[in-house]
Amino acid sequence: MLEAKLAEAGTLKKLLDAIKELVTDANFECNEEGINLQAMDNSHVALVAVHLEAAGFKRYRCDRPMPLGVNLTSLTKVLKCAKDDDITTLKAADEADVLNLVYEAKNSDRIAEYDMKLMDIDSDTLGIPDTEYDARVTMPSAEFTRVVRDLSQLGESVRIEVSKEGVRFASEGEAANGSVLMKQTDDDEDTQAITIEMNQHVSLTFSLKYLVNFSKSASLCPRVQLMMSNDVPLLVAYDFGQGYIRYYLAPKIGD
Amino acid sequence: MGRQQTLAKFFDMP
Repeated sequence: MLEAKLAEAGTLKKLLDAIKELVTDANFECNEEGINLQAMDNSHVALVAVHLEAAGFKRYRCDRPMPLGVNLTSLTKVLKCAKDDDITTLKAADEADVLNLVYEAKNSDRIAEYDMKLMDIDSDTLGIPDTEYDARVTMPSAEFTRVVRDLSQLGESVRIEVSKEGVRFASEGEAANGSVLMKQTDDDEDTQAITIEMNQHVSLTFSLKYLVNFSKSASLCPRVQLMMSNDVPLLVAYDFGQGYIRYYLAPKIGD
Repeated sequence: MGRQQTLAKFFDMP
């Protein structure tokens, strides 16, 4: 059986917000180490991988590996019934077809209980090759959100170029072009710092629609990492204390 | 602007 107690429903809500537009159904793979989810969008252009560590829960027990097939729209609805600071327990029996969610109010005696239907989802975990990336950019997640939102007003795609100068995001639209250069900052310790590690110059083009979607994870984590090599998928990684959310996005080629 | 590739080319699809 699974019993996982989270300090706050808000974490799960933010996580759902960050994936529900990419993926409709997904298996939450539970094992003694925690909960994992890996799913591709319908067009097989983007992949999202989520990991929640067992140690990040107030209490965590999973006797044997079990997949919980979840419709994310339904889970979003059930989670809307929780206050952000409710203590939230997820429970499922072995071979169960329901997920039980209990919300305990922090400062009152309210206890709410919901049962949500689970589904059988055929999904095979993809093999993601270990990649040595040629460039790693670490920046405030709010800045990344802002850049991709701004440029998505102009065009469909963005070219991301990493050089000694900094990281440049450029988009060409029918009516207007735009480019944003973010230079490396001196103080690495600053939470507003932009850090660039680079083995070689990279330049890749991506669909902004997906990046805008990924950037919703900013609510989970103040920093984001962009990992890039020429001609391989971009990795956008948000590491929050309790786990991570990583997105992979296939590049566009040619003009 | 450009042709969108899929992840199949890069990842081991089952």
